[in-house]
Amino acid sequence: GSLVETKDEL
Amino acid sequence: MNIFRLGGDLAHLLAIIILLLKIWTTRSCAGISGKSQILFALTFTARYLDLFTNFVSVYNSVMKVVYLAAAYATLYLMYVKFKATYDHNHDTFRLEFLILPAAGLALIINHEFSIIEVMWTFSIYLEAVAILPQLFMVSKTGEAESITSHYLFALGSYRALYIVNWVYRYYSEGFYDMIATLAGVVQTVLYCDFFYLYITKVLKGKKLQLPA
Repeated sequence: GSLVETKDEL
Repeated sequence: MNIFRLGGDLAHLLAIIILLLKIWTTRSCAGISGKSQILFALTFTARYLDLFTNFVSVYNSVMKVVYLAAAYATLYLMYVKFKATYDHNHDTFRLEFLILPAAGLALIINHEFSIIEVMWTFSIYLEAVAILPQLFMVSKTGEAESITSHYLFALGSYRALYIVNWVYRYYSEGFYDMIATLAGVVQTVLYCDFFYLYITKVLKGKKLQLPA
């Protein structure tokens, strides 16, 4: 489930 | 958020500020590749399409707005306000050679085939190679002003710190993103030659000049 978590980066 | 990630963001912010201040105070964008700046503006426009749909934190939203505003402000200074100082004769890299492969790859290798996800992936691939016109320009003229070197060093450090952040996140959270990590490694590797010259020359007070 990296799809959502990675979006907290810039 | 860990210290490496924060360090990466701040290095990125520092790079953007160095570039804007350099152009503003010298009233000149000599030695800066407008092509690379176009690619960065495109990168952050494609990546931050989720600004209004995916709220993460105030920090996250503010940084996105700052990066976007700075990218377009840089383009304005280069292509409008100080257009006469733009060194376009040395900025000859063909943008389509980077944009088209990045777009094609994003359509093939992505986490999910949706508009927002493909655009995010495109931005990751494009950012990895966005500095090439700038490095090409430095190699063409054979030198870079110290301030341009500091800009490039801060910009290169940003993704290098993100890699450390990804290693840290993998061990502490079990989190990893193969697309971001591989592209980030490519992006950082492109700076290696420059890092070497920066450490061996610029930090010793010499101008960055490429060996003949």
